[in-house]
Amino acid sequence: MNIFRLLGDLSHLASILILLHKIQTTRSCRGISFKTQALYVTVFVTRYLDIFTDWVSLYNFTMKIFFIASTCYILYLMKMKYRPTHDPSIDTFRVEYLLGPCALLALLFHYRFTVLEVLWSFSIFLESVAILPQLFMLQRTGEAETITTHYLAALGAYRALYIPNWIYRYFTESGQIDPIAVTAGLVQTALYLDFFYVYFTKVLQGQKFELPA
Amino acid sequence: DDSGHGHDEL
Repeated sequence: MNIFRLLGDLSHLASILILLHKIQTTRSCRGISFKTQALYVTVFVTRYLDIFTDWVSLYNFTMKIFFIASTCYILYLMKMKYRPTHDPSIDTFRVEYLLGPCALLALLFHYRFTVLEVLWSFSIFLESVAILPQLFMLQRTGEAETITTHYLAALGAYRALYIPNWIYRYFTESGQIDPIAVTAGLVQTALYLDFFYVYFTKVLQGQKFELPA
Repeated sequence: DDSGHGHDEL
């Protein structure tokens, strides 16, 4: 554990709490992509199957349970409790274009050819693109509630912080790198660059998040 | 040996 990794995980935790806070206080899931949230559940479930086989630490176990449970709860809020506030007609990204290639990549790139390891690879590839339906929705509507942008910023910060974490680990753990996680992580972070640009130049200056027409 | 990939990250 190093400071970048810890801050990254806390940022990830914060992003989920911000999203829950947004849904509960506005009593609405307007502006949130159900597809992205459903992809995150898929990511967490396929990646964390090892909670039954490998004990890493209490920290690791607790975070995994929290990520699975909280994201399932968000799906429940969107699909049941605040269903009328979710508009599927603007959440139109075709997730099969993500699931198919990620499954193929996982079959090609993995560390061991076992069910658990291939699913782990799948989850890494899928996480790297799971935000696309959300970003696509943002692009379509051209604007976002400020709290939604804070959610995305925290999520992006989590990914960005994993990069110095890997660099730190490379130098402190005798040249160890995880090529699958690093490659997918770089792609994932790159997807946030456009968003970050608008976030830093507008939202943090007190303006509304609006994309140029 | 690929035991370096212990998946200790979230």
